Amino acid sequence: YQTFEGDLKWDHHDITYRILNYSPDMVASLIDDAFARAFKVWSDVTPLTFTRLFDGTADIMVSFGKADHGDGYPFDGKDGLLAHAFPPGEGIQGDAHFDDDENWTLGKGPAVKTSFGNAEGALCQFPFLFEGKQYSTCTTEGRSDNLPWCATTADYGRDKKFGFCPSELLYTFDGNSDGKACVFPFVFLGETYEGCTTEGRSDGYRWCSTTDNFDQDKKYGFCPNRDTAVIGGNSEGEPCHFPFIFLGKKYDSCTSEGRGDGRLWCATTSDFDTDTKWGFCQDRGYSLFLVAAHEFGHALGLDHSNIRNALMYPMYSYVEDFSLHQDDIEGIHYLYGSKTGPNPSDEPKPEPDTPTTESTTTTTTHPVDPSQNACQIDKFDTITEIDGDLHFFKDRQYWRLSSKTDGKLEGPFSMSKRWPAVPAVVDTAFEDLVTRKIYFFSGTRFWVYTGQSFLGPRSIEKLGLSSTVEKVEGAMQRGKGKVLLFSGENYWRLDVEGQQIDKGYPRLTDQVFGGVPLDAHDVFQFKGNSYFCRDRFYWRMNSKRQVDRVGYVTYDLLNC
Amino acid sequence: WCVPLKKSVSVTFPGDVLKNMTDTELAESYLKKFGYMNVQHRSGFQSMVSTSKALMTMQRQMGLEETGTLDKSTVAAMKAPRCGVPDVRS
Repeated sequence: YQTFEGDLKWDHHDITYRILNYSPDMVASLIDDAFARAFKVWSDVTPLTFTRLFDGTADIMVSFGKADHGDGYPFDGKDGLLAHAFPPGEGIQGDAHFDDDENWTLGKGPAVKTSFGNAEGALCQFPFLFEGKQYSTCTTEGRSDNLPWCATTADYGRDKKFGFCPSELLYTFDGNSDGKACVFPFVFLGETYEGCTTEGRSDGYRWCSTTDNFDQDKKYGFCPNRDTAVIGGNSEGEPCHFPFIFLGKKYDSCTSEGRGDGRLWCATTSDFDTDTKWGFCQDRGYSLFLVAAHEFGHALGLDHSNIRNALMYPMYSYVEDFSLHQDDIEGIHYLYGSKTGPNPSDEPKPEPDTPTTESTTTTTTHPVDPSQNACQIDKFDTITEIDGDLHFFKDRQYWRLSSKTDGKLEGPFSMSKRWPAVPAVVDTAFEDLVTRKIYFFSGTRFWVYTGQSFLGPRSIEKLGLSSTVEKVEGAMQRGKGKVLLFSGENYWRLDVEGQQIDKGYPRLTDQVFGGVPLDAHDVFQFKGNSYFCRDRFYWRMNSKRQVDRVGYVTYDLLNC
Repeated sequence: WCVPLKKSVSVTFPGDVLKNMTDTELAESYLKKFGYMNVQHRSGFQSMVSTSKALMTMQRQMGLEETGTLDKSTVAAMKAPRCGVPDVRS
């Protein structure tokens, strides 16, 4: 193995990455997965962790580009150079670029992930049988809406399992239309277009308008390549047109006729002799996972190896069941050491204070139902420690387990008396141990109470949570001024003083809090233990991150 | 019983990025692109490495027989898909 001059490497172990754009060759979820698996190749053997960011600047910025893509190291069309990456450091250092004139697959021909249909997103099975005929590509046969589909088992007639193939009639990617499908015909610069086009772009990507008039609405998206799309030639991305005429003869499939290099090609119109529109047919393509694992090796500080079977060997070769070569492992261990347990997270410096907005909300107080018995409640909205007492919230009311009167349960109390601005259902709440401020989260908004005065509602995006987070389901104080916020399978670390999420988040909950339910509806910290609640149960994790107890909220915590 | 040999016609395909370089041109461009030749050192010193020596270095890096000549396996290796990061760093 080789490292770069001066043993360039990252000075931290929690590396971040961001995918800047996608290739039309595979659906985004397959590309996401290929990159995640490629990073896992390295995190499996080192103390490094890789966290995906969805905006801002990450250590490793990953993108696709063609020919001259802006870094002074142009790609070279199909084949030849596949990708490149820069050694660790600031700016373009650490970034990885992939040549989008290549045919990106999983290494064994078109990876066609279906959508809709009844196959739950399974990949197409090629060849498949339909009405006695074998198909090795998606087809519109049997449909009047011209949507390409495929079977996800070898025999559609027997299994009836199918899904729709990538098509601009179903969805687009990137652009500014949130994946909406193309609208045909559409007007662009006064011209009418019946299909995707590269017009107006210099990077050769095919795009379409997602309304009938781009000039007016400026709404667009990029067209996914169909599995019958040609590669290169003078019609990149256009589907083959079968049958087509070539030198007066009719062809129903790809051919190498007319070429000296034996490569299969097809026409993208019905008559090559008159239109000469063509491209290369789908081949096995290059495994995005394997090439990415190699490039990320560069982005971590490894140079090329001269061991032919090593991942860091410069030339590409497809491997079915990939595993890192000892040479690669020794190289990356030289830079970062071997895998150890989960790293203690070092505390970044607190951010300068950020201004907060005052807002007022009129509320009405709600009478409490004294007969409501906390022991009959299966699932509390949230549980949290305030002033040293455990509070249980449910539908505008709360109960308090007083630490002063040896655990006697008090309540119910009306929330609107003490925190009038907070809505009926609280997803989570926590008291900041430094300022004694109380944060309430409901849906995508939050309120901050200091005694009787409050700020909010404000959007959780103000804290740096991404717009995809629908609600914050848990909060766990971590040392002075840091709080972990949980949602779904992820968690973020909030710098309370700076009111901002720390860099390098989100992280996967189960990677750090192993053994707790990933669908916990509530998470809180109490007396040095972390509690993950799901329905009537809780999982208690001690400070050594061991789950040392699973029990009932009512019997064990409420002493019912 | 073999199928009668078809007379194959060679056609010009518009937009065909045929990299119709000679093997020597291919070798020259490859050795420069991946740092084996015309290495610009940090000091600005330009070391002119002979093609044969550059070929030997490349053949060693690729685990090929080190002949210093543009043999078949070396040409094939130069045409194979690969990473764009140079093999020899200046």
